[in-house]
Amino acid sequence: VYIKKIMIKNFKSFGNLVKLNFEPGFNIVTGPNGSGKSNIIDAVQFVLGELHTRRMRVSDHSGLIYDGNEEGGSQKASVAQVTLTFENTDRNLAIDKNLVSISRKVDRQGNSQYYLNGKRVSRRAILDMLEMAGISPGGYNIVLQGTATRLSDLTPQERMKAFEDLI
Amino acid sequence: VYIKKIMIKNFKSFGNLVKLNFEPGFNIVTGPNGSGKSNIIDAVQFVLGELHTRRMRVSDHSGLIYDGNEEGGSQKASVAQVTLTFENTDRNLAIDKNLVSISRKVDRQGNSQYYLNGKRVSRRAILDMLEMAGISPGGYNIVLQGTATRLSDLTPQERMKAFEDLI
Amino acid sequence: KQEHFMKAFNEVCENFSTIFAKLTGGGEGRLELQKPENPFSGGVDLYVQFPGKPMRLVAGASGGERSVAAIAYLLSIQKFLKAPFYLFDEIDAHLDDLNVLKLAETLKENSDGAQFIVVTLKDAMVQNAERIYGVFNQGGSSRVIALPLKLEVVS
Amino acid sequence: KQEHFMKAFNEVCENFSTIFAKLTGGGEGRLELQKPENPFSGGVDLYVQFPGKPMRLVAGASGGERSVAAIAYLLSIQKFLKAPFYLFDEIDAHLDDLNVLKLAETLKENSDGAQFIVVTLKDAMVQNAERIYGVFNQGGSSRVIALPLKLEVVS
Ligand SMILES: Nc1ncnc2c1ncn2[C@@H]1O[C@H](COP(=O)(O)OP(=O)(O)OP(=O)(O)O)[C@@H](O)[C@H]1O
Ligand SMILES: Nc1ncnc2c1ncn2[C@@H]1O[C@H](COP(=O)(O)OP(=O)(O)OP(=O)(O)O)[C@@H](O)[C@H]1O
Ligand SMILES: [Mg+2]
Ligand SMILES: [Mg+2]
Repeated sequence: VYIKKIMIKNFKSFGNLVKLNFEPGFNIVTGPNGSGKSNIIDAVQFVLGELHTRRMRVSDHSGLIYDGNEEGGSQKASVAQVTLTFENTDRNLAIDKNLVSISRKVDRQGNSQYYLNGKRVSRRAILDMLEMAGISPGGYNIVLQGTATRLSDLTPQERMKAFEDLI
Repeated sequence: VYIKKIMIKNFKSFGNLVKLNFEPGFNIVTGPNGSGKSNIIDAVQFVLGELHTRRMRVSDHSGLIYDGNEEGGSQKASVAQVTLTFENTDRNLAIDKNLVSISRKVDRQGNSQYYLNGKRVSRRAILDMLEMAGISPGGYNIVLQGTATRLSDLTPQERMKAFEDLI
Repeated sequence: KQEHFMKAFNEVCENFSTIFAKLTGGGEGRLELQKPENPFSGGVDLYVQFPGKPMRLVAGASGGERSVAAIAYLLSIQKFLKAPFYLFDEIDAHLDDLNVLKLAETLKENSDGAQFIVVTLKDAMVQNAERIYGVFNQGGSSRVIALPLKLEVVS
Repeated sequence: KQEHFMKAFNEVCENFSTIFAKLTGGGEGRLELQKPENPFSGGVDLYVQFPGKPMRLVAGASGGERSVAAIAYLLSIQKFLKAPFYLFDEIDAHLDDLNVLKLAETLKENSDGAQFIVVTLKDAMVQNAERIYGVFNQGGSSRVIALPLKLEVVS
């Protein structure tokens, strides 16, 4: 399993539909300050079911939705949507398909809808499926900006606890 | 007033006596990871009277003292000392001298001794003199590693409080 | 007390928008009292507008943008209340090359009558310095040498 | 449970010292149980020895050294429990040029059978990548283009 494609529309600074095709191996994302790099990582956390808006660096759900730009003429959006497509030839996701896509929409009141291969499902259904493949929104495999030393700064007890969770 | 000279001996990674002569203007300190750059900043906080060892990234006072290197043959030191010499031609420090030096020693039990121009004085005497010139160990003019966005991350109330303290 | 505060606040506000515009090549930075009629009962909001973007509270900006705003804020206080020296430890860690260059130029311009001691790993900062100190480890102990000006970052 | 834990722990320990040695050019990294006879009643200590320095607890190391140790620890778990993908947001911000280069080479070597998506502003990382995505702001909205490999960092 790996991330094959991410589609982002009206999520944070992504006012237009943006598609990113990824491959396995060593992918680099670069660009000027404020261009939207960390917002891509927030988009992945979001579609994996992250509930804490703090981890996506906003104070409430409406902060996740593109808020437009008067000068550029684009309007405030009312719904944000992110779709993530996994390559699943190894069947690590318990779905008998080569491509598995999950999707999440949110409106300005904070109501979320989740989709699995286009069909509406519960958040729990998505989380259970991902957990089997070792994927979760707050997993150790996602290192947010400014937290590079976090794994070194754990206390010995926290490190043991994290170890137990992993095994 | 500005920092003219810093002398560091057996403070953290400085096992030998090191002297740094600074000038006003734009001074750069650079070097590889782990070479001792942040320890120079810790040395300044230390001599200004900083009591919280956490701000100097150690768990207790003995962590401030050079702990030697068996391979290199150097011993664990028993006392760390930092001396800071200010250029005081503008007399912003209430001392009638062109050069004013403050010094602090600490032993492994955490006992500190403070000196002003070579004479033993109390910590309070040093802090009072420095405060008149707008110098304090935890001042806004010292930005520690990893805290560059701190002034932007304050809440509006914290920002007002910091403003009131400054005026 | 309130009069004294307002005088100081207005001066820092002016400094902030001037320095922020310089650091961002034309952006607009604003400090605003939440309760202008009774300042101490409210807080101080910090708004930033980066070129080509709408004005927003600084908390919603990116990591690099928040570093730029924090540095502009710090320098705007400096003009008002001159601290004898400034110690900055890798404040440029999350800045892109363009912002590092603008910061280096701004520090150089503001260094008359001030003392900046800046720890950095970035070439663009080193190249603008008036004095460079190289720190290195020898035999398990830190040493420092003054470097001639036209040198690359020690790595 | 304890048997299962010990098997996992020993494997991660071995991975950690191998990867730490590779990242530091010969340094020694060690994970140790505080209470080996009853592991769950104690914690896990992380010791690091950088070339030319004594062994010490990781908490006492410098910012860049702690980043290197954390990355080695993360990659040592990866060998044991392969996560389908890794997202790293500027984990190299406090690394000097030499450590950035070593990190880029290590990620490249470990990327068979894994997927790293790494946000960076450093040239040395971009030059080692297999694919580069450039993010930029146009008309107040973020866009992304796939960049040809031999390009400098967009700034
Ligand atoms: N709801 C929103 N609508 C529109 N723009 C937003 C929204 N939320 C955040 N932004 C903007 O998104 C921009 C990009 O943020 P992001 O943190 O992704 O930048 P970055 O590329 O990671 O930059 P840096 O290199 O500084 O870390 C910021 O300028 C921020 O103001
Ligand atoms: N009491 C001590 N005795 C000897 N060495 C120490 C002591 N305390 C800390 N050190 C060592 O000092 C070294 C330098 O630390 P410092 O944080 O100053 O590095 P730095 O140059 O700022 O590096 P970076 O670029 O990674 O931030 C570290 O390797 C650390 O292990
Ligand atoms: Mg970012
Ligand atoms: Mg440092």
